[in-house]
Amino acid sequence: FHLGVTPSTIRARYNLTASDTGHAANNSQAVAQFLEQYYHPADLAEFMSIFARGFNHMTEVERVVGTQEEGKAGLEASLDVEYIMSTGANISTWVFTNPGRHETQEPFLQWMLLLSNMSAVPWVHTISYGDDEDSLSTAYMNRINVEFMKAGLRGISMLFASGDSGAGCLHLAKENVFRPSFPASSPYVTTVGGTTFKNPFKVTYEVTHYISGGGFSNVFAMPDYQVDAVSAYLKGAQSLPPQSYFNHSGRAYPDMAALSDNYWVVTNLVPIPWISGTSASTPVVGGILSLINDQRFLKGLPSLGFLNPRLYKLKGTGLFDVTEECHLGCLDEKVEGQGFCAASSWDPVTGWGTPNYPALLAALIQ
Amino acid sequence: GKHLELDQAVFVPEDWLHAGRVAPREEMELTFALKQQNVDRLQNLLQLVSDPDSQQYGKFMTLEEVASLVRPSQLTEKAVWTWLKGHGIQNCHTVLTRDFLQCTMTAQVAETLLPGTEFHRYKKGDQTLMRSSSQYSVHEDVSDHLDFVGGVLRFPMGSKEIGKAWTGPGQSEKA
Repeated sequence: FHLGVTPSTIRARYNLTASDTGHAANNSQAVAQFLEQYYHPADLAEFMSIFARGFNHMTEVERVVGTQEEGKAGLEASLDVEYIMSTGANISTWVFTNPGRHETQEPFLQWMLLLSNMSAVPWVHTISYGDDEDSLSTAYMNRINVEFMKAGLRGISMLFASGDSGAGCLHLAKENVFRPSFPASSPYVTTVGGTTFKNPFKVTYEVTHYISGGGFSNVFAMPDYQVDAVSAYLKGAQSLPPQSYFNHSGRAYPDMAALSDNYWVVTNLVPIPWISGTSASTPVVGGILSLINDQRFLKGLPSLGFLNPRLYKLKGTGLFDVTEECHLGCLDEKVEGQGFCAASSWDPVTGWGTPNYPALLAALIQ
Repeated sequence: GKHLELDQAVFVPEDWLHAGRVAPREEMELTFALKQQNVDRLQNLLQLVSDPDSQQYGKFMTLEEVASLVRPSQLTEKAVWTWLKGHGIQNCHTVLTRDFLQCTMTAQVAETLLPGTEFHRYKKGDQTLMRSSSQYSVHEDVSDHLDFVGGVLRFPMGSKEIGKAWTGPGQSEKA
């Protein structure tokens, strides 16, 4: 029985034991914040003292890149830092904070520039922000895509939240269509969706969280690594939205998922319940990938880098398949508020599923 | 001139309020994304180092090696620098990969450099931003050497997601 998701709940569900913490010297992980979102070191310390008993962890961020200004802590920033350091426990954690030094800077772009200018950066980055694909230019998205390729070639894993609007909806004059989100729709990042416990007060199996972002890109073609998985879903799904609502040949996301509902977060020294969103699931997965990197480093292996080609070859090994419920879509007569539904194996709501740490580690350590 | 991002939506998100035209002498910093070389090769290499069935799996490159792969051509760098210097812009800095250039200039110079722009200030709480209220173009001589210019049109991403991070009883009812 529990009254919301805490580090203990997550570690229990994903089979992390007390000894599953970081040990390697050269391991590191990072979260990136934009839009005047700051975390407070005191919040992190309080969070760890209340919720993170029973496993070895750090209580301080190793490095802040950028300016942590005065002012209230942001909920988003608190959430990201507190949870990446709970699953990726005892692993050196960096916070990139990009409020925009000049009034004409684009904070996200500024973060990308930083990565292009720092020889040594953490191996895993989690980012909980996104824009509607249709609001961005193709030239911009293509170039950001190349920046993700550059990071992948360096062995860096980029994780993005899939968004909190399900399939999304673009209201057009004639007919509505689903609305994919970028960078979640980039073929060169690992996108994380959201789940919730079947019984919200117990550590049970997981079902789709209705907000979990997912769908098909209208800009990027489906990469080779996911063709078989997505085709199997499209052929086997019991019910699909009308084809006019999505581009079935586009990059499909998310790639995997984690719990995204009813989190406890400490912000401005106050413990707050009921925090939800893929902003929560993304750092959880990030921390788990950092733990796997840790074990790989101890064996003299390189980092996981860009995970998707390997993730799709696992065909679900090491993950809990999420097969129940659907996410949100357009509220209209044709789809009546429903987007896609979870199914066995990969689906555009929860990807391949949620991590079963010991099994995923075994699959990714070879 | 030529438009680089004609399909970029030009709109002010509802939580940003207009706070007047930017004065001609006010300084701003724009980001120029220079065309990179060997993008196809970069893509192929990424596939090889990320595919567990490849012999190259896990053989990652350093930032310096990536830089030598994607660094813009001399022609690109020269064309962009000539264009900027032609407008009296000298205060620029680049990154290790040399594929981004950030330059400081006045609003007046920016509006001449990027025909079509008209810079305004927008406020959201304590935050202020300068953005153009209309599309930009660049001189034809540099249009093939740039991917886009940052800091002109896009508002910071993510406000939509943040707003939904808190799911209270209202959200549940909606669902």
